[in-house]
Amino acid sequence: SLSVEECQAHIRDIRHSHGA
Amino acid sequence: FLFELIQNADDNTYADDAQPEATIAYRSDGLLLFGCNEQGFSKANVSAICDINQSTKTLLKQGKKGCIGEKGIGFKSVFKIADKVWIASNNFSFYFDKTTPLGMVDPVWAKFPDFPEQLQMNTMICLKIEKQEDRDVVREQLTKVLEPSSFMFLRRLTKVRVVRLDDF
Repeated sequence: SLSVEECQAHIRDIRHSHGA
Repeated sequence: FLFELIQNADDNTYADDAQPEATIAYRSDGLLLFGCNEQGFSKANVSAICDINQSTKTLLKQGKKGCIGEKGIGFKSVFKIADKVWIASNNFSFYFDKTTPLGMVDPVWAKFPDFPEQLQMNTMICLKIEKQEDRDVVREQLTKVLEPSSFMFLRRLTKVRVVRLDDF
C-alpha cells in the first residue's frame, strides 16, 4: 500500500495541480 | 452522509483474513469519527477523494459500480454538516477545509485528531460538525437511523459499531 513519503508527494502534486 | 460512508466502507478492499467492520463514534465536542479495517488508501483512492471530476471520469470510464471512483463522489456529502474533515489511512493523514478556496478538494497534510486506542482503525475519517443544531441531530439520530434494515444491501461489512463519547 501507499507509504507516508509516497502519499506526501502525491498530495503535493494534487495541490500543485490545483494551483496551490 | 452516514450511508455514503457506510457504502464506501462496504466497497473497500479488505484482507482475505479480515472480518470487514466499521466504527462510528460521536464525541460531545462535535467530532464524528468513522473508521473501518480496510487495507488502506491507494494512490488512486487519494486522487479520487481529492478530485470529484476525476472520480466521475473514472466511474464513467470503467462503467461499473463499486469501483474506487465512488469513494470520491459519496465522500463529498460529509461537507453537508462538516467544515473540516480529516482522513487517516495506514500511517498518513491530511484534512480538507471547506472554508478555504478549493478546500473540499485540496488536501493539507496534518495530524489526525486523538481518539482512544480501542477506536483506532486502519482507515479513519473525522468530521468537525460546526453547528450545534447539526450536532444535536447527529447525537440523537445516530442509533435511530442506523437500523438493521439499513444494512440489508451491504456485501462485505459484517459489523458496524456505534459509540457515543459523552456523559451518556
